Amino acid sequence: MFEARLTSAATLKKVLEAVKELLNEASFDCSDSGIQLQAMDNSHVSLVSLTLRSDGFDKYRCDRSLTMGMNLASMSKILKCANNDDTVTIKAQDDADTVTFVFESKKQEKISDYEMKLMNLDQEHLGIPETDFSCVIRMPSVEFARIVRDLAQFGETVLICCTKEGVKFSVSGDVGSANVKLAQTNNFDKEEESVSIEMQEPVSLSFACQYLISFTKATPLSPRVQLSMSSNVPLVVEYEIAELGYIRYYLAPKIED
Amino acid sequence: MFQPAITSFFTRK
Repeated sequence: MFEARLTSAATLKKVLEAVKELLNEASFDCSDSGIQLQAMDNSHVSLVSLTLRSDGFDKYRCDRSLTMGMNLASMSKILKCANNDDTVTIKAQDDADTVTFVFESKKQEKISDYEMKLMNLDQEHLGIPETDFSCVIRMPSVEFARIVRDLAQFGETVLICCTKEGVKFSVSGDVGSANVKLAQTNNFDKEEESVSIEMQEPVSLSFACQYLISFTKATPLSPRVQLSMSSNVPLVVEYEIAELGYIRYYLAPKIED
Repeated sequence: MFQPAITSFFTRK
């Protein structure tokens, strides 16, 4: 028996929004410790890694580990039927070929359930090596989304250069070029608005804008985003999900032809 | 520029 309950369907809706642009379907691996998802996008350029810890749920029970392959468009249709403040419970029997989503309104006057067929997905898991990153940038997630959206208008590739002074995002294309520089702030009063940089050595890497835009669909999950970079390894874009877990996106850097 | 796959950085389990 698997059962996981969240008092706010809004969180699950946001999690789904954060992955469904990159993934058509995904396997949710459920165990005692929580729910995990690891999947590459269709073109195998980026990787999504989601962890929802069991202790972050309002109720969590997983008698036997199970993998639930879900079509994310179908899951999205179902979650649209929930109000943000509904309680949501995800249920499945051991070895089941369906999963059930139960939505309960705050006053319990409306209870709905939606059963969805599970899929057998042949998904391969990748081993992600531990990396000591040369640069770790933390900034407001809304600011990152804004920069990516603004610059993507002018080119397909963004160059991110990080030094101890700050981080520079640059794009060039047919129209011309654009640069956004963010200085490290010492804004101790408003930590949420600060830009902080931990740098071992400077890094310059190029990335496809379209993937960064997809990653920023996670912005509603967290006020902060963390970018971790080292030369010649994938960028990690991480959003913490308060008291529940995190979503990390890995993106292979572009290299010179 | 060339876009490599993520699998060229991470090993398959």
